[in-house]
Formats: sequence, structure tokens, C-alpha cells
Amino acid sequence: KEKHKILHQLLQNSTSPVDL
Amino acid sequence: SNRDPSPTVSLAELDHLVQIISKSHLETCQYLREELQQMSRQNFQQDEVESYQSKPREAMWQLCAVKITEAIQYVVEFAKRIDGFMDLCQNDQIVLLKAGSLEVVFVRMCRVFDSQSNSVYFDGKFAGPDVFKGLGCDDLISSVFDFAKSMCSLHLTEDELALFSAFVLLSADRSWLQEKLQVEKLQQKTQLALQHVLQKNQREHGVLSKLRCKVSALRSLCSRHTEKLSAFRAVYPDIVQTHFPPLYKELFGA
Repeated sequence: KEKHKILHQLLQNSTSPVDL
Repeated sequence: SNRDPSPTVSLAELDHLVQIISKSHLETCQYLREELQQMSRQNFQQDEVESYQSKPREAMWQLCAVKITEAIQYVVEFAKRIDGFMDLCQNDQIVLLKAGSLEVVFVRMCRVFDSQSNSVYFDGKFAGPDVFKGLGCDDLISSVFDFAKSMCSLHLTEDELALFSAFVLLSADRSWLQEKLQVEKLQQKTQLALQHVLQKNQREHGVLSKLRCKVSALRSLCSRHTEKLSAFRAVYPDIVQTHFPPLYKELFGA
């Protein structure tokens, strides 16, 4: 999990492309 | 055929899938058609090209890594909105994105590519291959441009592009998948939806096989990108470590 911390975060976030 | 393990899917289901995936694509495609039309088709002037060429190799690599990472963030959002993707186990979500996100960036590149001038929208204007000379990867850049040109020649609609992107992302033959069967089911459904939409759009029969050929071309581009990155990292380990976007490093093992 530590190795893919950012991907995990991106997958869990409910961001919209506007926020990217 | 009878041996085809494809799931039975109703036409209504396929239409629904087409709608969902197209909507996800349009919501996350980085540039809308209208924006693309309004974008000035301005190419970099010779002095601007030279200014990119005279950048230190590491600065150009860093700039491209940033641009690729931005595009990949949109692909991650696209993946999250594909029906069934978030139901896969986390390992498989990561595996599919690590292997497929750059491939989808290359697929999407045809939307911001101008075949006539052989240039791609990059850093505010349209850039030909010579802009990227400073990277020291002329062969890879030329293959990426050739790929974009040949994708453009298929004149895919946004629906078709959306479904092909999802098909690429949901590749069930990636190494290290834990629930391969689940991914296979999703990919088969996506392929049926792609076939359905190609048929509905009255595309010639050859388009699907041409798209299948693109899958191996994409894999080759991505493995060559990894090779070039390894070679770059061997010379500039600190630049990669301290100046490259963390997401890029996670995805490409830098």
C-alpha cells in the first residue's frame, strides 16, 4: 500500500476533474 | 461462436454501458471538443522550438513527466467512473492503472493531434516531434507521433474512443491480477459495447481488427517509455528522485 500511496489516495478521493 | 465465453448481455444493457462509459470519458477527457475547436491551432515558432531544444535534458524530461502525470490523473478519474472498476479489489485497480494509464493517454492523444502538421497540443501550442529533441528519445517520440497519426486516421467518434479506452484499461491479461475473471468479464462486456457502437455507427468491419492491432502497438510504446526512463534514471537518479511528480514515480517504478 505504501508503494502506491498516491494512487490509493486518488482512487479513494471523490475528486472531480475540475479539482484536478 | 459457440466457444465464445462472452457474457450474455442485452442490447439495452449494452446501450447503457455505452452511455456510462461515454459520459465518464467526456467528464474526464481533459479537453472538451468545444475547447479543442476554440484552441488556436498555433504551432510553436522556430525560436520557441529552439528554446525547448536548448533546455537541459533533465528539464525537458521533468516537463514531460509533469504533463504526462496531469493527463494520467484524468485517466484515473475515468477509470473510477467505469461501471464495475471500483468493485474490483484494490490490488487489481492498481495493477490495471499501472499498466494501462499511459496507454490511455496515448489513445487520448489523437484528440489533441493535428495530422496535417504532425503536431500535438503541448504546453499551450501545437508541437512537432522536433520540440521533444532535448529528451534524447527521437525514436520513441517518432513512434508516439506515428501512433497518434494512425489513430487519427480511424476517425473514431467520442463514443468509440471512450469504449476503446475502457477496453485498453480493462485488459485482463495484465500480470499480477488477483481476480482475473472479474476483469475478463468487464473487458468482454466493454468489447461487446464497442462492437455494438461500431455496428450502430455503420463502421466498416476492419475497424475492430485495426483497433486490436493498436493494443500491441500501445504495449510496445509503454515498454519503450519504461526503458527510456530507466536509461535516464541511471544518469540522473537525483533529478528523478527529487523533481519528478510522485505519481509518475509510483506508476513507472522510478
